[in-house]
Amino acid sequence: RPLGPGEKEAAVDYLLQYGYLQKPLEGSADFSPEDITEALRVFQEASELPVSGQLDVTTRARMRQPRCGLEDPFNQKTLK
Amino acid sequence: YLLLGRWRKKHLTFRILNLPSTLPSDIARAALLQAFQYWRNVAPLTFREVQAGWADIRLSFHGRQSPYCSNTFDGPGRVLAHADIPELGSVHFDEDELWTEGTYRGVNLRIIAAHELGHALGLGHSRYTQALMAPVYAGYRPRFKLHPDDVAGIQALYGKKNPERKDEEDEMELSTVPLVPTKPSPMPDPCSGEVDAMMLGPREKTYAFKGDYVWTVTDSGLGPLFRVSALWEGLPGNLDAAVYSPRTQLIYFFKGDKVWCYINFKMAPGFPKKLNGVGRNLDAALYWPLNQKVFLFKGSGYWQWDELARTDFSHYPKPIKGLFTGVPDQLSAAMSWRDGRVYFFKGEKYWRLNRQLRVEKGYPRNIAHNWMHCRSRIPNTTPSSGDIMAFTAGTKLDTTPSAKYTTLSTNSSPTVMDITPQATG
Repeated sequence: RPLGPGEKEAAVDYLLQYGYLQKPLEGSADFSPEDITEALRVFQEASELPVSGQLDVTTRARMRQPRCGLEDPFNQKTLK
Repeated sequence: YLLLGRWRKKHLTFRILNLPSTLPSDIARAALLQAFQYWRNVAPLTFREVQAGWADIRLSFHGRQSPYCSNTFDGPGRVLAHADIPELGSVHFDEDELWTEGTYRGVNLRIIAAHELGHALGLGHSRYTQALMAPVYAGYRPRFKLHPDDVAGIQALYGKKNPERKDEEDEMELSTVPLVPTKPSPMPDPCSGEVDAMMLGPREKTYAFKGDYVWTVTDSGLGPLFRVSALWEGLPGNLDAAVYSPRTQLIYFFKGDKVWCYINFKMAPGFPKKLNGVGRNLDAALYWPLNQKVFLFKGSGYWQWDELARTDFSHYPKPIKGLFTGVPDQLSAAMSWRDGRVYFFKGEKYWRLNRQLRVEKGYPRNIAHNWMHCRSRIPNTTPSSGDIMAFTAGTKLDTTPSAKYTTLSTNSSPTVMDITPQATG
């Protein structure tokens, strides 16, 4: 199903909020497609989902699951 | 697991600042207390509740607005809770969630609280999606327990729970209770075979109560006799009945027209309560795992009680013989045991029932010989698998606690479930 309005932004917010994307220390948070693909892959692997790097239906559904508000330490790059 | 920090001390205080509106406060409290217990069971940590002033760990509920938390919540769903890492100690729950206990509906408070306490103790999120410390809520699990990764993480922070030290801690906990009998009372002889009550308690320990004393019964022997009040502070002796509910992880004691309820070895707030809706001076009580109900016995009748629902006792008591085939009236004690069978005790004898609640062949048998490991003065009866043989003394009395509680009450709503024979098939 194609992305609805705001779904991509919501996904980026999720990846940011939970530590899959590194908040840049200065400047606005516009991420390269590579950054987002990499962050999605890490999230999908940690969630035991098919690792596609795409914002597919199962990934979006997983992002809607109830969860803890603390970050996830699964992206080694952002973890550092 | 991921380690985010640790407390420099292992004996922490905690304070519950407020509770959710979607759960009766006693059930919510019990859920939070049990959450601490999961971590206490596997690490050399102790948690002492304070009712006022500062505490190391502070649990509270807030919603989209909060005067003391910049991390506001987002309404039902999505973010359920958050916590600070050591040594900050704040643990916040989203008050807009449907917090529940004992059901698949809503969000289980006990499991989420245990997760957030994991953070407050220094753990980060786990890669194991079935671990407690996984970031996403995996739903209600009736027999929830920590995942090996959770245990490995907390022990990496605070070390293993040393059984000797555990006993010390329990002794220390016990030392706050007068071990010296307040007035001399005859110590019972377990080999008399007579008991006031029997209970399969937390961690499947079998407790026998007689007079002012309680002891454990194990496959290898009897534990030392303790005064009842030395373990359960505030509990009188000469009890009528005792029952532990794995469903709520609460222990109930009955005597006269009152019921006592304990979380671990601490009396639940507001107890003892007066019994209403059921008889006083009960004979026995048991928890039946097949329908998760508590059964209370007196004379020739029984009451069936659902701890988590309002029960209409107007159709009770029902005849014991109508459900428990072959069991005598005027019981001394009753218990569902870890072999899946139900045991009834009267005088020096006991009866064992199969899963269809029928007394099995070859019963009654002698309590002293088959349960209390006493050399019998009666001809040796061949013990069955559910009975206990082989004898050594000195089993350590289990004082490991467990926690959650509810209230015993009645009102007009119909009985949740009737288990008369035709209904159970």
